[in-house]
Amino acid sequence: ANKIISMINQKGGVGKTTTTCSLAAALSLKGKKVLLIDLDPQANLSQSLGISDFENNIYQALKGESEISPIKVMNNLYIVPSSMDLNALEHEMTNEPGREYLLKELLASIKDNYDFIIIDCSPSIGLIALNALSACDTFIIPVLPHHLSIQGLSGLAGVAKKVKSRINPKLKLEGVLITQFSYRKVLHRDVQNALKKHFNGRLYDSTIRENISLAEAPSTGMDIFRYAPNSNGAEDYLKLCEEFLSKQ
Amino acid sequence: ANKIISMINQKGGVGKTTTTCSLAAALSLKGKKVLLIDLDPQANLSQSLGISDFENNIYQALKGESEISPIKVMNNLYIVPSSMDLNALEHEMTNEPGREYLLKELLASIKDNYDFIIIDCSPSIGLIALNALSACDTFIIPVLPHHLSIQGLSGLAGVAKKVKSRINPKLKLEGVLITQFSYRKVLHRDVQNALKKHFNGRLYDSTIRENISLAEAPSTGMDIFRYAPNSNGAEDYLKLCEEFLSKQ
Ligand SMILES: Nc1ncnc2c1ncn2[C@@H]1O[C@H](COP(=O)(O)OP(=O)(O)OP(=O)(O)O)[C@@H](O)[C@H]1O
Ligand SMILES: Nc1ncnc2c1ncn2[C@@H]1O[C@H](COP(=O)(O)OP(=O)(O)OP(=O)(O)O)[C@@H](O)[C@H]1O
Ligand SMILES: [Mg+2]
Ligand SMILES: [Mg+2]
Repeated sequence: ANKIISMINQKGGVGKTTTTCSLAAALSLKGKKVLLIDLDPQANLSQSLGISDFENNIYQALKGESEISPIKVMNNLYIVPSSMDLNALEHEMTNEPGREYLLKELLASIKDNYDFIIIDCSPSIGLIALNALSACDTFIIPVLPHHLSIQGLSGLAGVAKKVKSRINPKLKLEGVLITQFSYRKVLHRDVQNALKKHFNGRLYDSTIRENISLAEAPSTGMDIFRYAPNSNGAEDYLKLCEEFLSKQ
Repeated sequence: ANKIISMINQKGGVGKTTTTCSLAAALSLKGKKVLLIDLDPQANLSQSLGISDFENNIYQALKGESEISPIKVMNNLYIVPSSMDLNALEHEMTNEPGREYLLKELLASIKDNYDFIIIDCSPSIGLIALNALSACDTFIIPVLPHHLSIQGLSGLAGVAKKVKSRINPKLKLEGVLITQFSYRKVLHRDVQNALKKHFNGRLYDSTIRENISLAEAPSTGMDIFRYAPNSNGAEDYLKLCEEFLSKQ
């Protein structure tokens, strides 16, 4: 596939990191070779996979201070960790020509070594998010089934449209995923129906139920399949992975 | 009191907007005059209170293009709405001397008209967050009782310490609030105990339970007390308000 995917939504706490980590782990268990890029200065993805050594991180690679050298997490799963210094990137690159292409350039030389590269983004629409949208083939938007979570989607769509027309003509929406979904709640079903109408075939049929194991797993440094293989979280992300693969 | 309070946590989706909106509404019902500042370009706070006209927004006031002119939401409750343009502020102010003091300057002339001014922040630690921490007397940190939510607290504490020593010597932590808390979940109790040890007397005894009414209210443009006065959300935020006032 050699596909690069950004996990993006400027709304906070919608499950970007949890979905990046869980989908990547599921893909690697199915024999796909996956590289993760942690573009969030909070480094939640790196922490969730037990990485505490941020030696060769994505900030140094974007600045050209070091080669990209992924850390092996487990069979078929690699990561380039984050750094707090990413917070400074936006300022440092103010006058850099083509500053939106830094990540695309970086990934070009290693893209063919992986089936999928998945980029976890921070909750913002700044230079870092623009780099992700410029470098990727498609993007996934996780959402909570809440009003505030769907409010910002038109803003994100507007940015994606500009990136597509000016920087990355092949950019497409991979899918929209509802996380922490409970079929019993009227609000959740209402939001699901609204998203179905708005995104047509791009809303995943698979939804992710609320599951405490997903909130516990990051403290162990293990993905959901290693931490709680029989949990609802593992079951739901496996289903998502199968639906995702069926659409490749 | 004439107190300015920032609601801040770079972790996304922890309840910053919900707490700003609900605490402010509770304070206004108790006869306090409250001004809200929506510093998040997503404008979730403005939307939650039914404001759709962003004429006199905080971006224009920070740029000096217009006077600050709050919109009345209801008795004792006013708001200066957000603007998408806030995303550009960081770049536009790159070379502005004392760019962290813009908000402090703006609020100085109106501070005495209100008992409390509460600033809702976006999930980031950039120029906008620095303006909030420079302008406020104290700050409140909402957290989810999850591992990922407490990971970033040391980063936030580090930034607050620098602001205190270089820009705003009076800056203090008002309190830490656990949202979407369920006493039955072991993870939640573990996180609560860890926060109690770490923050000493600054962790609020009051916690906010998960309550679907809080996620529904924003679509109506009403705060929780007008939308669902008998809900757990209204009860919990009323208790928080009383604990908050007892500590003034
Ligand atoms: N299905 C789920 N059930 C229970 N908890 C979940 C679920 N998905 C995510 N969480 C928890 O909810 C919180 C938010 O999820 P996560 O950090 O993945 O969101 P995010 O969009 O990456 O946040 P940010 O905007 O800060 O980057 C985390 O503490 C995570 O552990
Ligand atoms: N106690 C609660 N029970 C149920 N839902 C809640 C509760 N508190 C907040 N929510 C919902 O959870 C989501 C996240 O809350 P909110 O938007 O207030 O967080 P935030 O920290 O302001 O997010 P951001 O980082 O994007 O600014 C919202 O959809 C909100 O409606
Ligand atoms: Mg994240
Ligand atoms: Mg918010």
